[in-house]
Order: sequence, then C-alpha cells, then structure tokens
Amino acid sequence: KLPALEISPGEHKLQYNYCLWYHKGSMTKFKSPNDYSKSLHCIGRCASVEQFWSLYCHLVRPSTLKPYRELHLFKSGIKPMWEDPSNVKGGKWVIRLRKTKIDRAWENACMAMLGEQFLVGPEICGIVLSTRFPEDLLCVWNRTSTDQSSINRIRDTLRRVLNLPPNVAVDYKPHCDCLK
Amino acid sequence: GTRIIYERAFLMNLKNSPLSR
Repeated sequence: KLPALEISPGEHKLQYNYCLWYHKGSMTKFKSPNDYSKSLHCIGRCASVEQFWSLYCHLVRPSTLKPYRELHLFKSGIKPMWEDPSNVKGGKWVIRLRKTKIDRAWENACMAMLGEQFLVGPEICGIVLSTRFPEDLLCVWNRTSTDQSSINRIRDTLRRVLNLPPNVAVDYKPHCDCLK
Repeated sequence: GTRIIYERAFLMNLKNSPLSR
C-alpha cells in the first residue's frame, strides 16, 4: 500500500492515477501467477500530466529495450495481471508493430489513455508494451470482454490516435482465453 | 463528476513545462 500522490499547485490533474510497471520476461513460462507477480516492479506513479512527463522522460525509448521486456501503464489499484479482479473478466486489443513505429505508438497510446480520449469511462485498465522479435506488441486492456460497444470504441480510437494503416491488424483477445 | 479530458497537443505542450522536470 503506497501513500497517496500529492499534486502541486499548477499541475494538471489526471482523471485517474497511474502506476508504471516494468517486467523482464523470458522464453520460459512462469510456473505460477505468484512468480509472475513477483517479477513485476512498480517503477513510478503519476497523478498529474507533469508527473507523467517527469517519469516518462527518465525512460529509455521502447525501441532500445531488449526482447521480452514489458512496460505496463495501469490505473492505480489494478495490477497488470489477468488474475487481478479488474482484469479477470476483461480482455485486450493487440497490435503488432515494427520497431521503427513502436516509440511513437506507445507515446500516443499513453496520451490517449491519460487524456481520456477513449471515452469508455472506467473500462480501460491499462496499456502494455511488449518487446518481441521481430515485431513488438502494443496492447490495451479493458475490464469487460463482453462489452462490445466499449471494445469497438477502444479499437476505433486506437486506429485513429495511432494513425494505423488499414492493413495493420488489430485483434481482440479475452483474458479467459489466456488463463486456459 | 466531470471527466478530465486532455487532447494530445495539450499534453505535449506540458512536456517541457518546468513542473514536468
């Protein structure tokens, strides 16, 4: 349990507070959710636009991360795991992107979430960047995999803010499929 | 309450504000 974040005068408050998590993965699967949980590290939090930038500007560019690293920008109180109560009935949109596109895509997706551009209320849980080879993955997690109108709206907003060409596929995957 | 909505351009403008350093 972390202390509440304070916002200085002049800072611009965000609709939600966020936590940035880092995870160094590997080719081998984790034996249990508990092992995975222990491998997640909260590397910073933000409650205002200014706090987000001061955190973001300390990060290396996603394109320079080695394969099998993950960055998760999630709402405070939601752990970026399928098993979290906020995620257990949810799912994610998955976009595969070339390394040359990932830095801008990650930044734009973060901007859209922090600025509430998705217009789906509390449906958004967070955004994940996963470095793979040869392509990286950008995912947007939402709470309810059966909420078709929110899911469609998230997809349409993603296509717009990332300026995705029509030939780039965007796939939805409920977490229950992953948990099986 | 009111939802706090920020456009991308507005957020980008705050990237270099003294409070963001």
